Amino acid sequence: IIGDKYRWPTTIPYYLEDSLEMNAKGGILKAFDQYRLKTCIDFTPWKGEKNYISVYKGSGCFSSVGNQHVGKQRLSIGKNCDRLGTIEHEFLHALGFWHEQSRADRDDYVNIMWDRIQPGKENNFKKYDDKVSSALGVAYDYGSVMHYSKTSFSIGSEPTIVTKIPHFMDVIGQRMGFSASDLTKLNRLYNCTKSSSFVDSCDFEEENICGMIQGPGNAEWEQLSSARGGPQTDFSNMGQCKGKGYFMHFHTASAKPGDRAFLESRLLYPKPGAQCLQFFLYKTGADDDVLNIWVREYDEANPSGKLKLFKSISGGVMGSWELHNINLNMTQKGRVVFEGVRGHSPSKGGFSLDDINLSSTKCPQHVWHIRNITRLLATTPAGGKLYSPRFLSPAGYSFQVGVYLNGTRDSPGQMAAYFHLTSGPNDHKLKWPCPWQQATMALIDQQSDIRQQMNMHRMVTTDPDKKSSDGTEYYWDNPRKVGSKVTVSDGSYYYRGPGMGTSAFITHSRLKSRNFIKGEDAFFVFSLEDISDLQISQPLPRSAVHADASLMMKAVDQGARQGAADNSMLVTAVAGSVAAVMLVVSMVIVGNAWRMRMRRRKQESDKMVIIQDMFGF
Amino acid sequence: AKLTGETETDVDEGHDWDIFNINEVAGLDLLEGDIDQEETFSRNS
Repeated sequence: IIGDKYRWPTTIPYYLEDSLEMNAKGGILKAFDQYRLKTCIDFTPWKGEKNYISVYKGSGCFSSVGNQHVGKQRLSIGKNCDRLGTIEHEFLHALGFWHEQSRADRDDYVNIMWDRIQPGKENNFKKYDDKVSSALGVAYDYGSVMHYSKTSFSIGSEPTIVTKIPHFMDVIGQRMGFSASDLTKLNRLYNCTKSSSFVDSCDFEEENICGMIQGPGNAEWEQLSSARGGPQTDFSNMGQCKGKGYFMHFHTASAKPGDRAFLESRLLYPKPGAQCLQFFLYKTGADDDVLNIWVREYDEANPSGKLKLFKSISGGVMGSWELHNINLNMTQKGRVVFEGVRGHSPSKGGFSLDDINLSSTKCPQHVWHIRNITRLLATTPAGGKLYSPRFLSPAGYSFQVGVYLNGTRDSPGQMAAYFHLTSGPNDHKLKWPCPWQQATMALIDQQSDIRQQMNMHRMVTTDPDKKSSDGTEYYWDNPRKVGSKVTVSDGSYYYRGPGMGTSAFITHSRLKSRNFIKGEDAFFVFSLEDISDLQISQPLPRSAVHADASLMMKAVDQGARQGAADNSMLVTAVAGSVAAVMLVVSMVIVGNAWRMRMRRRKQESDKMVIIQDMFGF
Repeated sequence: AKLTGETETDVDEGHDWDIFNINEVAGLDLLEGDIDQEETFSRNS
């Protein structure tokens, strides 16, 4: 929307109202993280600023367009609106964006099928001319999270919007998250020059390897496009681009036992606190080769840097690119250091690194690598469910995710995903039914740069009060109580509780788009986080509390004054009544006196006795 | 009704809900499906 008056400051105050569902509250905070990662927009709890966004559970998902300067500007995240892409969509409205297909130039790109639109709904397909709305110099974007889906406002199931390039028919209406163009427009509108939480990304395609340096070891990392013993290609391009496709490799096979090779990032200045380091690692060396992840931090006491170890990786899966997420905690400027250490066992290869990303956010907790998903998609029938390994949450809950790759029997054609609690080693000391744990299931779009990833997220939250349909059992009770026994191939067993998720996690056409599948494989990341603290109302800012308090005081004061007025009126009324009674009594007395006087006068005149005027009282 | 490991709750109840469907079911008739129109930019419908 054109007009500076519609802009918010780049840090936007928000208030999460009590009416919101817990899963929505957690989802909104996740959406804010996406804004922080990919734009310069930040969100901060409302501290009394004049204008703020107040999010509540209305009867649907809706928002105003732009900053309306109304003080409390409401945005609704109602039932079924708690998808990450939907929340991002509504906040983009609030930030000043219309729908993509209402652009002035939309008729160049889509045909609106007027005869398929529900009668009376045609006004929803109007365009805004370039005096009202600007596309900010960005080309029409079929992949925008702000685009209508193809059957919006349709009488039946026929599309109301037909893209002029047929390929985009199944692209429009995506609710995964920001597209690259959405981000370009948002960053242009708010003059962003850098993001709030992104720190660095490197796919090692350039010769300068993103400013990384070789550290003080007796061996070195090399920039390669294939390595002896593997991998044959990099991860970013999977060898599909001639003359491209590099990664960093430490060939432990040609090093001596105990040799070390350091690869250090350029100097980084992340926000103090939690950071997430993500990268892909391909191991072909010995089991006892070790990759250490350090941070070298600099301060006045340590001008040449002080090393802090965050993770040591050895053994594990060999011969494939694996996603690693490592939580760091940098408090000042520093470098991320990858130290490869040659073990004593025979090695035929080494360590290979690609697609490194660092951001000031918490990492997802677990990775599920689905190998050869292309073959699984071709061979799994509808209704066939594939379960992840079991994982432990930081609070100690054990869980797993089950996916229907080809959908359920009732809704084939799209991937379904369900979260289950499972029995685990800590069950005896955990709270049951499991209270307010939010599970995030995200299918990773395997783009090199985290800012370009359009991951598909869905969240579900355990409500300890939720019961079975007959009301006899708690849904999120201990899986040993409300679950089924699952026997594993090695003879061990565990219990799996009931699941919660969605039959519409992702359509097959979207699954096959972008880089959800790369080199035949897919990656899910999962987290199970305690969101109990979101049950408590967001504190009101001091000014609002003061305002409330002063309003209350005013009310009390007014009440007191009113009371006083009431009292004085009562006194007046009583006094008036007393006076009136006294007056009447006086009149009666005076009247009586007068009558008696007249009678006496008459008697006196009769007796000729004159009595002087007497005081009545 | 007894809960088991096979029990599933589909939060989307078998639908691939988009914003417009959600608001339609809720009986909302907002501008372009999900825009809460303020007076300052009201349009002639």
